[in-house]
Amino acid sequence: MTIIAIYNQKGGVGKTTTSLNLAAALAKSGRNVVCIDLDPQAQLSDIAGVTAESGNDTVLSMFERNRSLHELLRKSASGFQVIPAHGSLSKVDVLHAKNYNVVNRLKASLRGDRLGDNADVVIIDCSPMIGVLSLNALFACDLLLIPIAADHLSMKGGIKLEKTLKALEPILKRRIDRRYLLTRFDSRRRMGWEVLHLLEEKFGREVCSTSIAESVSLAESPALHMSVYQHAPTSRGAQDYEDLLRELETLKLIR
Amino acid sequence: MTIIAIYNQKGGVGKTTTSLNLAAALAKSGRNVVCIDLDPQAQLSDIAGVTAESGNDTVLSMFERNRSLHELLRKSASGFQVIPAHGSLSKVDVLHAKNYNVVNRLKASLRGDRLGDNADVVIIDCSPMIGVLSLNALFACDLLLIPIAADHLSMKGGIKLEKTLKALEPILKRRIDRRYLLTRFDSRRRMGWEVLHLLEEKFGREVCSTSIAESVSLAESPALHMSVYQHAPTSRGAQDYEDLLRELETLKLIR
Ligand SMILES: Nc1ncnc2c1ncn2[C@@H]1O[C@H](COP(=O)(O)OP(=O)(O)OP(=O)(O)O)[C@@H](O)[C@H]1O
Ligand SMILES: Nc1ncnc2c1ncn2[C@@H]1O[C@H](COP(=O)(O)OP(=O)(O)OP(=O)(O)O)[C@@H](O)[C@H]1O
Ligand SMILES: [Mg+2]
Ligand SMILES: [Mg+2]
Repeated sequence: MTIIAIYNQKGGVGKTTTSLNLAAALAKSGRNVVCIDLDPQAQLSDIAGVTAESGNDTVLSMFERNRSLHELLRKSASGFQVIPAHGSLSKVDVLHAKNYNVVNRLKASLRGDRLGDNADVVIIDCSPMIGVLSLNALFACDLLLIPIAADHLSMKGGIKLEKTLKALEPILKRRIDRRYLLTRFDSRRRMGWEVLHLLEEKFGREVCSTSIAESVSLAESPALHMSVYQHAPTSRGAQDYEDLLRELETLKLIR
Repeated sequence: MTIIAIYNQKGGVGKTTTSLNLAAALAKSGRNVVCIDLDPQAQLSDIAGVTAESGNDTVLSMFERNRSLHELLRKSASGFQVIPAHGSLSKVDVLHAKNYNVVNRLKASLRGDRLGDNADVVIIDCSPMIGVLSLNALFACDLLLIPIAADHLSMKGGIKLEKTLKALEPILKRRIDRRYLLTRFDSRRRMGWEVLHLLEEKFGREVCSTSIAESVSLAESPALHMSVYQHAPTSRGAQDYEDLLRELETLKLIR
């Protein structure tokens, strides 16, 4: 079971878009995929058509009452299962901010749980906040995928995140395996190329060879409660996330 | 003194871009402008070239030690003054989450302070989190400007925010005066027009007549530590934020 966290503390860089479409591409390839929505704004859950009635249907009940993750699994129309989020999930960041053990709860739960029977790949969509929820995702993952939108403010966010990761790794006692994914790349804009070159200069082989193009199909599919594969399977966006999947397989980051 | 909060819980919709360029347009028009950076990620501060060495240089010292806001004012190269942010500002959200009086601190401080001698307009840039910091901005402002990027996920964020505001207003005992600002509008994309029509249908006269076009100059200026007026004064983005200023003046939302 491969656990992929999708995180960047910059807002609007394509975390949810990447979670949705990478999960859909994986499901399309025949794998069992589980998406865990760790954003109290529950956007991935909404898109997937899975509603949490209360915190009980979310990982909040794992934190509060030790509920098993596999009990929280829900079917979605996009080919993967979802553990949805709910507004009350933000309690976790508030209540546990000072409890240092709480950051390993998700990792322990993913290992001890029977989720492995259900899931080849677990994708965790995070909010931009670097709080208890996102830290749980960072500490639980085998791979951290960091979307960076092709603009300078997002690039700055990526550099800031790298400092945060360097500060966390001594606590974790290992390096978090990570890849930077350039998203919303518009090849006609000079700025996109500037950001790509800055990324490669700064992070070298940790930058995905695949970039996700700015592709309106990717922005349209959520309103239709679909992945790009259901909405526009021949679009550039659909192709790019498929290419990303191939790249992660080739690098053996996904089995 | 007019206090404008720039808030939307959706990430990457142009809060910081709007804070920067509306403040610069106001300063260009001859007004005294103060920008308060209420985002622990301090992006507005970075762009403006104003660094907080620690929480003491930020509104954190107002919350913790009752420091006067005018003592925190710093000059920037973009024509307005800045009260910068710092990572430690996120303490406010954690420490005070359960203290109901803390949400009025900024309002009290803006009124009691000598900031009014310095400032015709105060612009508050918020993080996407609906925590103690953002609530302080919402409760302190005369006008809430809500940037909505021209895509469906941002539209959903706007609808969610309206529910949040409706829940807050009984506590505040007044309606928060607000305007929705369509940003990153690409007139060639059908989706942009769809979002504009949905916005007008849902929020009517609360939608600004001015929309901010997708304009690469707006995305480039931050890396140069400039507003769009310094970087590309004849660009579409520069024109749009000037038009927004005219509209707010005409509506008497800014004196
Ligand atoms: N490659 C792309 N092409 C076109 N639009 C995109 C692309 N990637 C993302 N978008 C659009 O950009 C907006 C922001 O993307 P998304 O919501 O996935 O970012 P996020 O990082 O999850 O945001 P948040 O920080 O709010 O969780 C969405 O409207 C999305 O549809
Ligand atoms: N009208 C526009 N045209 C082109 N690019 C834009 C426009 N508005 C914003 N951008 C770019 O989009 C990205 C997100 O904008 P910005 O950082 O201002 O959003 P934000 O809401 O403040 O994000 P966060 O939630 O992270 O604070 C930035 O790279 C910015 O330069
Ligand atoms: Mg998201
Ligand atoms: Mg911002």
